Amino acid sequence: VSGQRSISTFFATK
Amino acid sequence: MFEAQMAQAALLKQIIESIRELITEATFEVSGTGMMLQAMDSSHVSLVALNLRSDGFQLFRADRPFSMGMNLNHMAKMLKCAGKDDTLTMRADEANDLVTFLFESPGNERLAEFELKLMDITSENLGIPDAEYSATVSMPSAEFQRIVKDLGSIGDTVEITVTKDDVRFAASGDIGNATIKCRQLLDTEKPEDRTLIEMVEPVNLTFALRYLINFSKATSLAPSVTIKLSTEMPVVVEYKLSDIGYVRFYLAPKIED
Repeated sequence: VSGQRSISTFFATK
Repeated sequence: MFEAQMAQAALLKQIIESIRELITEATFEVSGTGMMLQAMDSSHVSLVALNLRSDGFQLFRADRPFSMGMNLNHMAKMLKCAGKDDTLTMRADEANDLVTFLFESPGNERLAEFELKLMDITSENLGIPDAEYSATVSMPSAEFQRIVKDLGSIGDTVEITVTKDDVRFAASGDIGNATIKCRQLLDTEKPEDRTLIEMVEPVNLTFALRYLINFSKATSLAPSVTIKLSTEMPVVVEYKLSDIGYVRFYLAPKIED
């Protein structure tokens, strides 16, 4: 396991 | 004009205490439906969503949608000054950049008024879709806190695996490895002592433990916690606030590059 994803890659900006 | 009254100032104090290390500044959005807050931590790995419904307040009035940007550490400083059984009234209007917290003792013999300066906060608001999750685990919140704290002393990340029989939390580090397995437990005296596993399909995901440990600061807010998981999706850790709403924490998974 390596990469920490950003939460904004999962939920689109309103 | 915004005005809202809560029976227990201690509830808002506890809520803010549980999120203020993750997010130091946030905007409360006030409307007829209640008070909402959504904010990412500074590294944009996790997100906090707080919802306090208007019907959960003793009194709630918001003439029009209103944004209140606050420094949560400053808010916490003021809320700490409330007596443990004090009621809380919040008041604000658009004419000045202040929110007033009124703490009233149960016998009405003491009334404390604190005014907090509001601030403009520019932040991204994310749309969180109503998703079906592959697995939903509800367990005593104290048990979840113990698991993430215990594993935090072993490793930096936790691998969560849900099968139909159990949920496993595993960590490894320089000193060795640890696995904690929780089986479904439905036959308990109190419903909040249950461990309930609803699985559509098995999941296996890895998360940074320090965030989960941070989320578990909300343990005192609810006897039970709900963890929702789907492959390659952020985990949702939800604490229901009885009769008023919820605090949800979202954490992006670690994914192999």
